[in-house]
Amino acid sequence: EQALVSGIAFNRDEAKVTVVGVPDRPGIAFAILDPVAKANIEVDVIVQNIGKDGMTDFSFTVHRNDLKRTLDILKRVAGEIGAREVVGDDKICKLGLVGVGMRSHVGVASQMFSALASENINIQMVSTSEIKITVVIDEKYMELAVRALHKAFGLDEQVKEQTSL
Amino acid sequence: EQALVSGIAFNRDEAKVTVVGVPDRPGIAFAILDPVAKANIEVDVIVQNIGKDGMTDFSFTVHRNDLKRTLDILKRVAGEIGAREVVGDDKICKLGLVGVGMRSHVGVASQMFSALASENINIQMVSTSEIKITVVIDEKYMELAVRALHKAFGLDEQVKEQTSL
Ligand SMILES: C[C@@H](O)[C@H](N)C(=O)O
Ligand SMILES: C[C@@H](O)[C@H](N)C(=O)O
Repeated sequence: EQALVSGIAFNRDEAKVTVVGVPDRPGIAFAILDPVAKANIEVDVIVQNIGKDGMTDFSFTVHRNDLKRTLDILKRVAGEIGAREVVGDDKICKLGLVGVGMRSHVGVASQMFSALASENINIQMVSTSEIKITVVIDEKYMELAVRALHKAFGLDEQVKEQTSL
Repeated sequence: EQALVSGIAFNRDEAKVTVVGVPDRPGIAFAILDPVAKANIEVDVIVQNIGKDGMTDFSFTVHRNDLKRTLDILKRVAGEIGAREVVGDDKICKLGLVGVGMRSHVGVASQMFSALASENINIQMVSTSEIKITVVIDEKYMELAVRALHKAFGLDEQVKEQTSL
């Protein structure tokens, strides 16, 4: 299946939050996300990687306006589940490479990572699906990153910033 | 936007690999994925969470048949980039909750996590997009998890296992 990149989505109206050092046992992801859902806070990208020594980190993005409310909830939850700390950052940009046939996207992902590396832009988070590769970077690199990706994938420069959530 | 879960995708023909303790600086994601892409190994879910003390972990899934080849490549790369270790595991099941309107998916995600928690199934990795919430669990819980999710979302039991990649 030939991967076809159809566009680049980007926005800087989100913030990332991470509950650091959560116990890696059943029920913890629910304990973190349920109070956020009950507070009607919309969540976008959710990322959790494998654990080590029985602990892992659990991250997700929310709308910037919801950062403070989310951190307040998570600080309470962190105490209840015995997590180490809660960190948040609203100086981020979420970049998405959208396309069909991403099933064969290892080449596309590596090309995306290469384009960001060539501009010395650090990738803070990665999450993928069949139709999209999403990365979180520092918001200050947004325009530079979007231009680098347009160039790398030969896309038309006319893009407007999308708002999400 | 009312989230609508349309189905559950699941398969146990993948394996997860993680490069543990990679330097969190530009160019590393490319250094990891480029040799994998050049070896024509298809990659599915890619997950990276925020770093700590200048390091992070970088994971992705490949077809089970590619696990050994992937680990061989990554062990070489890990040496070149100064990563701590490379781990792999093919005893996994990838579960995806598919639907539209996932933008409001915090409620859907928390319901999915609750269903898995109620069966005491540990979530090893999480990755999401607008149309899908993907988790990695131990392969031995595949049937139990699929049944629990069908029940939680009121879906028709008739599902057949999908092969991916
Ligand atoms: C960390 C969290 O995902 C935990 N492993 C769970 O299953 O809920
Ligand atoms: C870890 C890796 O993603 C690194 N931050 C990079 O930008 O390549």
